[in-house]
Amino acid sequence: IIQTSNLTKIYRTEEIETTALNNVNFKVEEGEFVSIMGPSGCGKSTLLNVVGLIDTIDNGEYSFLGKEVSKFNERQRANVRKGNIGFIFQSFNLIDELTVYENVELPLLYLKTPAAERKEKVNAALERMEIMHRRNHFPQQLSGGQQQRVAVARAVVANPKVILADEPTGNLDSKNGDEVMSILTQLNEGGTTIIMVTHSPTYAEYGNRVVHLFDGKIVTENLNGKF
Amino acid sequence: IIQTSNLTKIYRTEEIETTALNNVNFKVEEGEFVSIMGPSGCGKSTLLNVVGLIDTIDNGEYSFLGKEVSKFNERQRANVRKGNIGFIFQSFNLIDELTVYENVELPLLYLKTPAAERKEKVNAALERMEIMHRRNHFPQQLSGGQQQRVAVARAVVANPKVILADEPTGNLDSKNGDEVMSILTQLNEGGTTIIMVTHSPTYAEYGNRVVHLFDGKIVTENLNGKF
Ligand SMILES: Nc1ncnc2c1ncn2[C@@H]1O[C@H](COP(=O)(O)OP(=O)(O)OP(=O)(O)O)[C@@H](O)[C@H]1O
Ligand SMILES: Nc1ncnc2c1ncn2[C@@H]1O[C@H](COP(=O)(O)OP(=O)(O)OP(=O)(O)O)[C@@H](O)[C@H]1O
Ligand SMILES: [Mg+2]
Ligand SMILES: [Mg+2]
Repeated sequence: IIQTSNLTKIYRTEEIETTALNNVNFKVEEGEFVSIMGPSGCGKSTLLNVVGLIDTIDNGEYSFLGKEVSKFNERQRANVRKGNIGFIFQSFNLIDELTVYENVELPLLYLKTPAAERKEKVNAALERMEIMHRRNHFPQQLSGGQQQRVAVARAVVANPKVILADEPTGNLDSKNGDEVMSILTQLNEGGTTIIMVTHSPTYAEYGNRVVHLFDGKIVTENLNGKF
Repeated sequence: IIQTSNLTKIYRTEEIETTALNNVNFKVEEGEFVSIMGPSGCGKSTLLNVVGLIDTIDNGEYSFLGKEVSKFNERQRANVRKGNIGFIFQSFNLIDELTVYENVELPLLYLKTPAAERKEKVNAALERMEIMHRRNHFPQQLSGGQQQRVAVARAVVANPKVILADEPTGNLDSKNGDEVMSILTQLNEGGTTIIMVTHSPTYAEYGNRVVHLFDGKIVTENLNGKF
């Protein structure tokens, strides 16, 4: 479902050039649950953003769902993302001007889901993340962990093929963290491909494979014995 | 150094009233290291914001450095904060328009620290947090963990009496997380009072006391055997 070949991403400012991804070969089969770990600044979020077609690459090839997408423009990338990819961003990226309900509803609006079905799916996602009672609040009226739960609800509401989760439990206490992992695991058992960045070795073990990044390169991969 | 008595904070919107803090009695002696834990939404950030004079209270009393401050206006609270309190916010609250260097320098500008001394202290804090090489970048050009390290540098640069740290390691890998804890421990050994919110039981143990919040109330306190 995802295959990159010699994928390189470089950020350039006036004085410094940062190679965030350095000839990365990364392959994910449909239905996998892959955990990614590595030190701060080693390229994890960049890899998720590139794989999720949020960002472009400088060199290399990237095939998503059998299509070569590395040279797609923004509009083409947005079309491929819709309905296929759900994101849980490291900084949540909730829209401040929208309520909790509207944030979670947004992916379904892009997919032109009919109103009654939208309502049913949004309510189910809000209930599941135990944030229903706050659905008319704005993100700034929520705690850090509550915002994260809204981000998770939004990522799963359209039941995408692939979920990219960047530290989905970082701001959560263990009960809520375990609940997020439970949701991701259930989605995976139902066929959704999961790629998750985490700093928690315990949560990394939920995946069937753990990939270690370092300085923009994959340095080790460990199967977790689940395949 | 900090004493609250029946401290209550309520957020009111059109349809819902949330009691974030519910008659909290909280006392911190000078030189303590207190860890605060509790589930998402239970009032931890609210408690830190109130204790740190960022936010006001609705009921109760609050004495900081021997002064009753519960009825201070914003200007009075800002004056007390300066030089006394350093913050590591849960969402970092870095200023996007300032570079890394300028973000860290800001507390010293408020204190009217002379330029040569400012430069020395900022450079020391940046070196310590291993973010010196990025000092001319803007926050949006940094990874999540790098932003957090900048937030820590800014909190410690003016060597305040009290540091309030809200999840200071949430976005960090274990090496960087341990480094932040090492800095906080050293500051505490030098006399700085530390109050830290964390979801990590391991890091909570660095403090000499662990306070558990639940639904806006302190429900248990455990000494860690260090006093
Ligand atoms: N500006 C606000 N308006 C309305 N309600 C708010 C506001 N800020 C916080 N709250 C509510 O007050 C309660 C306590 O929030 P707080 O941010 O203190 O929780 P927390 O313990 O820090 O949680 P977390 O671990 O998720 O960061 C929550 O229910 C939250 O939704
Ligand atoms: N917009 C940008 N401009 C310049 N450099 C950037 C930009 N975004 C990221 N970088 C740099 O690219 C490198 C990789 O960043 P990335 O966000 O992928 O790291 P990460 O592994 O997710 O780290 P963390 O665990 O701290 O979130 C870092 O050195 C970072 O500073
Ligand atoms: Mg990241
Ligand atoms: Mg909080």
